[in-house]
Amino acid sequence: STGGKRRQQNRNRSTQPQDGSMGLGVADYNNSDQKTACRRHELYVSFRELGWQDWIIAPEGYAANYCDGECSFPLNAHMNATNHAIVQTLVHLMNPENVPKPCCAPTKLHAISVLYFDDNSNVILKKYKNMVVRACGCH
Amino acid sequence: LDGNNEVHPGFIQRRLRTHAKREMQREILSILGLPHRPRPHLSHGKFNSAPLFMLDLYNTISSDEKSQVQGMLDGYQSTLTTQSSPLATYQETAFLNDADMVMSFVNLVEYDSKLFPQQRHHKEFKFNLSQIPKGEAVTAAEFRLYKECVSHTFHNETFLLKVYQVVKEHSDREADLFLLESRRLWAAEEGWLEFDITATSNLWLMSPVHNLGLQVSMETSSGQSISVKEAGLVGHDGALEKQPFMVAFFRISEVYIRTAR
Repeated sequence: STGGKRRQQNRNRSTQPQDGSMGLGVADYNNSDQKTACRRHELYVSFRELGWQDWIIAPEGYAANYCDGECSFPLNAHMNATNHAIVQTLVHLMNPENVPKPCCAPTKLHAISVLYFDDNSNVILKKYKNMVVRACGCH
Repeated sequence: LDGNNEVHPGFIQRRLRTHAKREMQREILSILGLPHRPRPHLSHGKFNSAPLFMLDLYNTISSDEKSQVQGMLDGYQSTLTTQSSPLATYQETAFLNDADMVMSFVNLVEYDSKLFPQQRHHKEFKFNLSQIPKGEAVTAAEFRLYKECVSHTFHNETFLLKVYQVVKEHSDREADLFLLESRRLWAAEEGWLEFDITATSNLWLMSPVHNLGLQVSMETSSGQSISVKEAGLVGHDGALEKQPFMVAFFRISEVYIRTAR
């Protein structure tokens, strides 16, 4: 997107828009960034790997998704999880090769239960049933 | 995760870089709503009675979630009573299903001896409920004691076990007590004893100054006061997996209004 901004400034400066600068199709845009294209990865987060097995009794870990590369749509105050997921889905439909689907649906997540110690060695079994997604899309 | 919560073998398991690790820790702690990483005082790295009991609850919930997911897939409903589960009674499993949090509390203090010559043997137990998050209400609470068989010492003897809530303490005489439950036990009995302390726990939660703990006393059939240890009740010097503890089931009593973004 920073690239776009620079082009935007160029455009302001010159009276004639450069050929294709604004007319770049999303596919072209992404092609030019092939090596940093937005990709979705799966990762298993092991609490043991984090060295937390002395206070998290169960589960052993959990599966997560994340993306790296230049995702087209930065989440900010103007775009909430729902809009982001919708836009990400639309762009994915137009360019499924380079733009992954949204990382999660903004409304419903898996319910998980976690069993862990607190500082006083009390044990807490907490059910996280209605988890609200704070951020969505491809992050 | 596939339909029954198993991790796909296809997931890459790779070491996190320290920066990613720190980010992941921050994210997980924020999801768990914890200000920092807890530092429990674990004895010998082994689980004592409360974590073992809670792990059983966790496995019950997880297997129920799996069978519910499976049930949805196959269209059948699971029933959650397994004889091996300590929560075999329907009521307790209903509490577990309804609860959004369950907490076990470590016993903070134990007195085995008589404070005043004329006082009967008793054992005191105290639990710190200050860690309970605001807005959580106790739906059920149990005090659990393990009793071992002592028939080799008290052949054919029965004991009368009494559990009291300490209402007021005095420096120069016995505390004021409120009898919660009395139960007759055989010397040969062995296993976990559960006592319903839901009302007491709610009082402690609403008015912490009244949290003066519990007292347990035992008498022989002839009414003679006897030390609870002699009668087979396991205390802080007994086996880790038989330590006394309290467990409480909670349900959020307030509805959180999510701020609009």
